[in-house]
Amino acid sequence: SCPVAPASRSSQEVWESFSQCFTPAVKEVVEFAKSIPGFQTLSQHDQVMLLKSGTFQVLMVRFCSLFDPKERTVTFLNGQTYSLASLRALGMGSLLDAMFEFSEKLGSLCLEPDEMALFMAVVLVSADRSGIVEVGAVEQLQENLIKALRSLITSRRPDDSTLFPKLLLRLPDLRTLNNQHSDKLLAFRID
Amino acid sequence: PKTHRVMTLADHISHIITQDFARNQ
Repeated sequence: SCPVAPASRSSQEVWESFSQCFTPAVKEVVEFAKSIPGFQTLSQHDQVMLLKSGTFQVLMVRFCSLFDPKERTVTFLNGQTYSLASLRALGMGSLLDAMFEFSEKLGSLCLEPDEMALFMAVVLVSADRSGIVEVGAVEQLQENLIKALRSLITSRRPDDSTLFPKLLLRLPDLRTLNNQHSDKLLAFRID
Repeated sequence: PKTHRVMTLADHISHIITQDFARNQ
């Protein structure tokens, strides 16, 4: 309800609120996944496994647009804005620094919204394969989406042959972010 | 006094996804 945490809110309350921010965001990734052509042709088991492995990375791409490098603030999907300083005080400093760095790199590619959406689809289906049963089906879907992304990007920017490879190089960045930060702790108040 | 459920971001994501699919079955 408050864009910037006032002094009257305890750090615990801010932390609870921050933790809650992820809930609607995760639900939106699930809805987004269902809209990816071919995703729901995968077995439900494999859909769940990809979402469990890839949602954090999709969120990292999605959250990039919520970073304001000039103001050094982050706005979450429930509309609340936190300064980097206040979030750092909650112990999220290393994650946020890594995300500012990632968002600057991704932002420099100046993707259009549809390109960003297709990139997020590629990110999701490129997630870790542990636990996937029908690996072939997932790989075929990944190949189709990468082809579509390449076609979209190169048709719009035929003179920039480096853009698509640079974009694919963001995939290992996302895996690193995932490995370093998905074990961060959140706290939810039990009333 | 308030009590908290503490979990990792990964576990929280897993929990939401499992709930969503169970709800839609």
